[in-house]
Amino acid sequence: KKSTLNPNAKEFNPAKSLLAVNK
Amino acid sequence: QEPLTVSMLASAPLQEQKHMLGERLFPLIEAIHPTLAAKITGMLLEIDASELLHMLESPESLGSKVDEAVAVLQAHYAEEAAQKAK
Repeated sequence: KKSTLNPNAKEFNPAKSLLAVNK
Repeated sequence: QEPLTVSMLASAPLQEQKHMLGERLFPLIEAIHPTLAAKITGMLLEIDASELLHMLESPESLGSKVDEAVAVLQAHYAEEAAQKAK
C-alpha cells in the first residue's frame, strides 16, 4: 500500500532548552 | 515528565499542539533512528493529533510508523539520486 507520509515534510527541531538539559 | 493528555492538547492552539507532540515524539524516535529523528518527527507530525497520542502510548504503533517513514524517505532519496544521475 502507498504510504501517506510526506518525505518533504519540514524537520522537527526539539527545543534548545531540552538539549541544554541533556548536556 | 507528566503524560500528555487530550485535554492538555485541546487547550493549546493547533501549532502549539504539534510542537507539544513533537517534543514527546522526538526522543522516542531518536532512540530508534538517531540520524533521521528530526525528519521522521516532522513527517509524523503531519498525522492527526489523536493518532499521534495513541502512538505515544503504544511503542509498537510508533515503531511501525517510524519504519514506514524510513521506507518512504529511503525511496525518496533513491528517487532523488536517480534524477541527479540522469
